[in-house]
Amino acid sequence: APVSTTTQAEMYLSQFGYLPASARNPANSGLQDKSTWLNAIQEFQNFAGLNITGELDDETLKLMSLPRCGVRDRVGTGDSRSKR
Amino acid sequence: YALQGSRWRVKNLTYKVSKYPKRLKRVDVDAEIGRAFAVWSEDTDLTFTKKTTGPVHIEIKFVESEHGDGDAFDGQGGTLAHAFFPVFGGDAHFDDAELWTIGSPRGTNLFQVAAHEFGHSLGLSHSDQSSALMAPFYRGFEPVFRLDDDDKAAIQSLYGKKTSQPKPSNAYPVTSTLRPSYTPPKVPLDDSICKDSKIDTLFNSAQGETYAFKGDKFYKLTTDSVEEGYPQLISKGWPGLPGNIDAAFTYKNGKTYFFKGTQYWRFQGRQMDGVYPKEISEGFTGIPDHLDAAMVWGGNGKIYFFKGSKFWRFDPAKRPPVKASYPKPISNWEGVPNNLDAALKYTNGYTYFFKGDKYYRFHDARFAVDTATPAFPRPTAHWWFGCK
Repeated sequence: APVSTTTQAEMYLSQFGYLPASARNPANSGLQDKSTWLNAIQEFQNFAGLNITGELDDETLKLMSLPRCGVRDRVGTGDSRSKR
Repeated sequence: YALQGSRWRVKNLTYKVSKYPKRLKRVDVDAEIGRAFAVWSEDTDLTFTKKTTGPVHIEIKFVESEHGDGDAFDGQGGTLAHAFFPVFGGDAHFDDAELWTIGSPRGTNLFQVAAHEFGHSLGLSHSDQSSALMAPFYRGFEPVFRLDDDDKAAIQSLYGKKTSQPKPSNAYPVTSTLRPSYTPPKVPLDDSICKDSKIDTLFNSAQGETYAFKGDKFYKLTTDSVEEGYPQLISKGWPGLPGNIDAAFTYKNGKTYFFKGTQYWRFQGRQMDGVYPKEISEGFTGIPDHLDAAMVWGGNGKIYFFKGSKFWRFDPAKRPPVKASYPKPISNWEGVPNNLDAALKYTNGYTYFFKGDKYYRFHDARFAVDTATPAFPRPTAHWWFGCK
């Protein structure tokens, strides 16, 4: 199913390095200020080659629903996973 | 492309699969993993050696949910796999809740995802080029894989361009450095088609290329012989298609139909076009099973099927698609024998019929086998396969 809610989008953007890790917890989602949220969506849209609207439009949500690699997109945030 | 910032200081790397997926055979997984590494050794001096025990540079595991690295997998869909950059060890983990498949449009293609993950293992981050292997989103099964220039530039920026000639290896297929992209392993060149030129089927692709199928192999034909590098395996050229095909044709919709026994398959180019096989009786009502030959005849663009001493004309636009007056005797096609092996509307406008080691050229306007010197039938081996 496509990512259909803001909460799921927050978790997605957090998981792949566009939002701080705290956004993975839905209880913390309200703590994101508007510009952080907007920037995160815009960064994702920019990276994915979508129109940079800053909004969770259908195209953005559809891309978030695609199967993908679990390594974080953003350089500098994806290398925190440690092997052992 | 984007680089993470770390790379291996050696170019001869080792790997092992320490936990195999539950739904695939080990030998198949080994082959696909080998092919996936070969993607990265094609344009660099990197080598990858498979080990089964002891320490290795890159450890590969198929695991589910939480698996010890703090980054749990999420079940089918979503995250398919992840890998560690060189500075963190290079290991690659695949979510075993996915339906990993090989050479099939169903499920998730193991080769493609593994090649992507090994890019991370070598130091590549995600690319923002959607055509790149290192783009983060799975783009569906691609029967013919081609490493994007973006990926090539990325890996060469870390490990340099290839300087050595490729060495044969039993771990994975190695392809020539002269070829611009990875292609499936070829069957060694042989002249078996010259010794026994009876073929299963012949057809033209939508692009006008002519292919001959025989057993589990196929030949790409030039105007007078077989193109270099053939035969190749049908299973590699048309993933999901079995060998020993009875009949095939490409229709005006650009799709190629293959028939075997009671079933048929539809392909768009080299990719299966949906869920196949299906029963001939369902998709081609009125056409018998176990066909001898099929073709789209240039005279009227309709589909003709041949079996034994009879033929059927099929018009998908009509209901029923086969008129009650069919089947009719093949003898209506003056000079064409019964029990054909193949029929082909060739790019020169002629229709050709094949039986045993001989073929017949049919003159559509006169509706009879052509008169020429030397006479028809002629030996297929010489005229079609370039045999001496």
